[in-house]
Amino acid sequence: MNIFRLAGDMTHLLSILVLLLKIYATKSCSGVSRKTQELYAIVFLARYLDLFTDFISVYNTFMKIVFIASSLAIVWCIRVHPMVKRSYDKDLDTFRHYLLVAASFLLALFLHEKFTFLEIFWAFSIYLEAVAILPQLVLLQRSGNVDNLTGQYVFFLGAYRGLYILNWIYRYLTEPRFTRWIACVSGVVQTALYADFFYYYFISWKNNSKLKLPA
Amino acid sequence: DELNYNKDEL
Repeated sequence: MNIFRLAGDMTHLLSILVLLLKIYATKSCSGVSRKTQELYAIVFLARYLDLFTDFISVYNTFMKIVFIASSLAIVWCIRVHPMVKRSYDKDLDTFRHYLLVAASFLLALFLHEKFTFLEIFWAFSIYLEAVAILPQLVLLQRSGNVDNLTGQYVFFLGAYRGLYILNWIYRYLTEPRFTRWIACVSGVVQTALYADFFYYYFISWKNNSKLKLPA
Repeated sequence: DELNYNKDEL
């Protein structure tokens, strides 16, 4: 494990904690896309099917369980918690996320490392994660104003992706066996989706003003 | 094997 990978995992965890904190403290999920959160829950459930078949490390198993549990907790809050549920604006969150699920699964059927149940679901989760942020970005763009915690949530998620790319470069240079084209290419696509958001996030930070996305 | 080696990330 290198420093970029660890920092990437930590910012990923931090992003989820920021979101949970926001929902818990304000009892509101305004500005949060339920669809993106459901896609992430599907991503983790599909990718970590290997929890039952492979053991890599205590750290790995622990983090997998944390990611599955926290993503399900967020979806539960938005769908079931009476106060949080009321703040959900489904008219803003209209992205047709099932299309992303269908397209990712189709792609996984054709592009995978091995034609097995686990490998297809693993590839599916990689493709779906790459695009899962789209409903959230569209929602933010629609509502224009982004509250601080939601902005930080997306910022930490983007930072996690950027750090994973550094991690791959590091591993590519230091580990002779390191080849994982599916994850790396999808990861670069995913990070590119954040570029626009990062640009406006940086501008607002530089001007010390509230984050606003152009319509 | 190679496949497992490729799955050590989260």
